[in-house]
Amino acid sequence: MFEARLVQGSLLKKVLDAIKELLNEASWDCADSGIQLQAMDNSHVSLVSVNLRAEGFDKYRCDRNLIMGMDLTSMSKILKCAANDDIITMKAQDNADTVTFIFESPSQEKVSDYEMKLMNLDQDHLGIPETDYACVIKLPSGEFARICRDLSNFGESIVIACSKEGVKFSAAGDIGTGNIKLAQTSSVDKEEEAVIIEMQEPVTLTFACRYLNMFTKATPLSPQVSLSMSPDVPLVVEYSIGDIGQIQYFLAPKIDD
Amino acid sequence: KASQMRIDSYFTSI
Repeated sequence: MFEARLVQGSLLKKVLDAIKELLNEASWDCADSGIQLQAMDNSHVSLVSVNLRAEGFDKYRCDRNLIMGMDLTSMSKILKCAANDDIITMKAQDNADTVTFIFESPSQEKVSDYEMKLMNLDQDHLGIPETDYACVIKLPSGEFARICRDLSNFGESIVIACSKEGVKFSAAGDIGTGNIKLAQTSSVDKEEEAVIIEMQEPVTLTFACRYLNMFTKATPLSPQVSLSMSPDVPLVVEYSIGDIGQIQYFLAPKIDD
Repeated sequence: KASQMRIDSYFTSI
């Protein structure tokens, strides 16, 4: 028996909004410790990893490890039926071929349940090595979304250059060039408005705008985002999911021929 | 022109 109840159901709705454009289908691995999802996009350029800790749920029970393969478009359609303030419960029997979503209004006066068929997905699992990144940039998630959106007007790629002076995002194309520089903030009233740069060595890497823009669909999950970079390895874009976990996007760089 | 790398050329299958 698997059962996970989340009073802050809107978090699960936001997680789906953050992955459904990138992934058509994916497996949710349910274990005693929580729920994880790892999947590559169709072109194998990026990888999404979602981690939801068991302690983050208001009720969590997973008697046996369970892999729930889901069509994410279908899951998203079902979660659209939940109101933002609904309590969401996911339930499945051991070895079941369906999962049930239960939505309860805060007053408990309306209860809906939706059953969805599970899929058998044969997905590659990748081992992600622990890495000490040369640069870790923390910035407001809305600012990052704005930068990606604005620079997408100029070209297909964004160059992210991190040095001790700050971080520079650049794009170039037919209409011209755009550069956005952010310096580390010296003092801020609110922690989530801060730009914090931890740098061991300067790094400059180039990434596809299309993917960065898809990652920013996670913006409603968290006021801050972190970008981790090292020379010649994938970028990690990480958002926390309330207090219950995090979503990480790994993006392979573009390399000059 | 820069070419797009694939993510599975960095991480190994497990």
